[in-house]
Amino acid sequence: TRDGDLMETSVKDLLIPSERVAHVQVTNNLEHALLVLTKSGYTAIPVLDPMYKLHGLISTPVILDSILGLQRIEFEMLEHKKVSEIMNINIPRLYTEDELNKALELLIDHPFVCVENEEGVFEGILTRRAILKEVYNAGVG
Amino acid sequence: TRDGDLMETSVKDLLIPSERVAHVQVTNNLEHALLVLTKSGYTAIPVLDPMYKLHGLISTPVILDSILGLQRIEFEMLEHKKVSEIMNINIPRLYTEDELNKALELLIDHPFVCVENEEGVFEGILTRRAILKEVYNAGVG
Ligand SMILES: Nc1ncnc2c1ncn2[C@@H]1O[C@@H]2COP(=O)(O)O[C@H]3[C@@H](O)[C@H](n4cnc5c(N)ncnc54)O[C@@H]3COP(=O)(O)O[C@H]2[C@H]1O
Ligand SMILES: Nc1ncnc2c1ncn2[C@@H]1O[C@@H]2COP(=O)(O)O[C@H]3[C@@H](O)[C@H](n4cnc5c(N)ncnc54)O[C@@H]3COP(=O)(O)O[C@H]2[C@H]1O
Repeated sequence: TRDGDLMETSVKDLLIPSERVAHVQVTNNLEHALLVLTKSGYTAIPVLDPMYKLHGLISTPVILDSILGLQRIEFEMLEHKKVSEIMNINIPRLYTEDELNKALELLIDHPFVCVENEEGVFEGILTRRAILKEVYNAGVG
Repeated sequence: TRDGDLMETSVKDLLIPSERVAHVQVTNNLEHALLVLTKSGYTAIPVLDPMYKLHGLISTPVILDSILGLQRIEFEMLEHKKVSEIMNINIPRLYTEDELNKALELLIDHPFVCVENEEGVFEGILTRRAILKEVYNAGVG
């Protein structure tokens, strides 16, 4: 059936590999993180350590909210705060062998989900765009 | 068939109505727009005029990029720039009577799509989250 196309695809077939994923280091400050986010054009990116272990996600709304004062956005606070202080650590993870149906369920509430291997090394991300393209091409509309 | 569930739903069944959509006015400056984006927690929102006509979208990456200098993000420029100068006007639109399949195709490349009625009045937005939830519940995984 048409549905069959979708079930045969796995997470590893659709993921964006780690070397193409913009990220920051867990030791960076927020000024550096906001520059990387702005230059990449992405609104949220993974936070990794030098061993390519995933620590969380950092996003523009969370950075801007952390420096929001009563009257204005206090940009001078950026260099004094660290990524590790405000990153979101409560994030779902997928494994390369996971079925697409599990990815679909997680992508309902997350614009992308990070993918790891059995040893916990970051392999890349699966995005809503990739799964929507797959669903559309499988002709389920 | 399971696919049937998806085809019976239309854009107007899944849209977030305009009164629940954060937006800015086309005459606002960028400082106001960045505050509305930060307080709402959204990374992109519609730009409307007082007659609820849609003019474009404004997003945090585009605002931050417009004030990115050589060495740093020049935040003092925000109050001197207008939303109308940098908003994205090249955006897809849906009509309330459109089929979900057309929405699915547009949502591949856009996190949300604005919905209008025949007179061009803004009715709300259709998000990737809403369509992914519908696809998942229709059991196409
Ligand atoms: N340079 C570009 N070229 C073409 N289209 C672009 C683009 N930047 C953004 N988009 C479009 O905008 C959507 C939302 O981007 P956002 O940065 O908010 O949200 C992104 C971003 O947070 C993250 N992401 C995607 N690719 C990434 C990468 N290579 N490195 C790091 N993060 C990435 O995954 C989220 C979902 O990505 P997805 O592709 O589903 O959805 C993307 C894509 O459809
Ligand atoms: N307050 C909140 N509560 C729960 N989940 C939240 C949330 N804020 C963001 N999210 C989650 O993060 C996703 C990306 O949000 P973002 O602001 O980048 O991208 C959003 C935002 O640009 C816009 N959007 C969604 N709801 C909106 C609203 N009520 N007013 C204005 N814009 C809205 O549509 C895009 C896609 O929305 P979608 O729901 O598919 O996807 C949302 C949703 O899954």
